[in-house]
Amino acid sequence: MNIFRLAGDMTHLFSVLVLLLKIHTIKSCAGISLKTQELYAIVFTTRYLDLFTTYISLYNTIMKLIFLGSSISIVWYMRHHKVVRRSYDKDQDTFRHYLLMLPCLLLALLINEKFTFLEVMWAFSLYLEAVAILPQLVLLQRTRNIDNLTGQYVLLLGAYRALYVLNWIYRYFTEENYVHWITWVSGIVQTLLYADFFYYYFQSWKNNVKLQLPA
Amino acid sequence: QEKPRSHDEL
Repeated sequence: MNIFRLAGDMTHLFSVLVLLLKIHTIKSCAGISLKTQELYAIVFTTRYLDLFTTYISLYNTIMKLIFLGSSISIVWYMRHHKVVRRSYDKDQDTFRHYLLMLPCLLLALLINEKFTFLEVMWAFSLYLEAVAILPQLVLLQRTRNIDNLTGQYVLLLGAYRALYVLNWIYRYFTEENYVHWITWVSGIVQTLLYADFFYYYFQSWKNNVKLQLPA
Repeated sequence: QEKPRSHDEL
């Protein structure tokens, strides 16, 4: 494992921890899109089906279980916890996220590394992850005041994606036969979606003002 | 022997 991959996994882990911290200690999910969290729960459930068929490493298994467990529990908290669910910006979080799923499924049926159930699900999870952040970005844009934890959550997620791109470049040059077009293209699309947010985040950080996205 | 695939990533 190279440093970019490890740093990418760690920023991903931290993003989840930041979100759980917000939910557990502040008992608030204000500014967090349930739509995006539901998509992530579906992304990890469909991608990690190979937990049952392939063993890669203890690290890999533990991380998969963490991402599965945390994404499902975040959805549960936002939907059912009697305090947390009251802070959910239901009226602002109106992105019709289920409409993203059908095109991703069709694309996965057409473009996959192998036409088997696990491979189609794997490709589906990659396509869906690429667009899963959209409801969150729309919600951020609608929310006037973005609190620090929410801003940091999205920043960490974006950093995780950018580090994975560096990891692919590194692996391409250091490993034989390491070519994965599906992962790369969907990963790059996903990273580009964060570019706008990054821009405004660093502007607000540089000028030391509260993060606000233009309407 | 098949090389490990992208599936070793998360």
